[in-house]
Amino acid sequence: SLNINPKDEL
Amino acid sequence: MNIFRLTGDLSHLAAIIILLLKIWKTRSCAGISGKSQILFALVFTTRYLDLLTSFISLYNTTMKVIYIGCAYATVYLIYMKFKATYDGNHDSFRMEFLVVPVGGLACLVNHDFSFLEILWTFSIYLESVAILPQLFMISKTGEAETITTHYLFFLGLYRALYLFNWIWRFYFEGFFDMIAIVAGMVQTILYCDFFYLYVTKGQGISL
Repeated sequence: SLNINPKDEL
Repeated sequence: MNIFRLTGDLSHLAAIIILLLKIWKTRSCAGISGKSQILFALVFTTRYLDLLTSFISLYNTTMKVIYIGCAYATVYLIYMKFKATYDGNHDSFRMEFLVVPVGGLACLVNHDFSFLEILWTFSIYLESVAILPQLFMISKTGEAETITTHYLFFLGLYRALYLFNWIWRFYFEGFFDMIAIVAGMVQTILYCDFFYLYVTKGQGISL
């Protein structure tokens, strides 16, 4: 499943 | 975390530190666009509001705080401490020409119409074009100091490395964020002309 838009990046 | 993201983050950090040190050591911000630096401060402020709402990791929090702190320190050095050396006449790009359309686009094209999500989207779009006042200034004066070109090189390299990071994450984690990817591609493309000059001329650029 696609994991869309987690905000763990900088 | 993969090698592309880590080196991307470190490249971004290097760019920010290079610029701060350059201004501090030379006691001058000549050739630096204060407007690009204001836009980057706005980018970090709107993107990292999630510092107040969610904790991801110590690394994540630390880097965010450093980026925000350095961005505001840079703006402070340009507009307050070394204001006399700021070349405002050549820094004539109109910030509203970027902020207003980007704000509109963030409201129209986003993952979720909520306050934090729209600000995050705004920051992604704004970051992709925030360097334009700096590139405009260089094209106007026709030159850039060696250290300024190093700053731009690491700043451009950072988003290019993130593109590889997103390819990696798509294959290995099923991660996919179209907004970040498209904006990241636009951002990287804006640096291509500069990359070419940096590699072929090596040092200080004069057009």
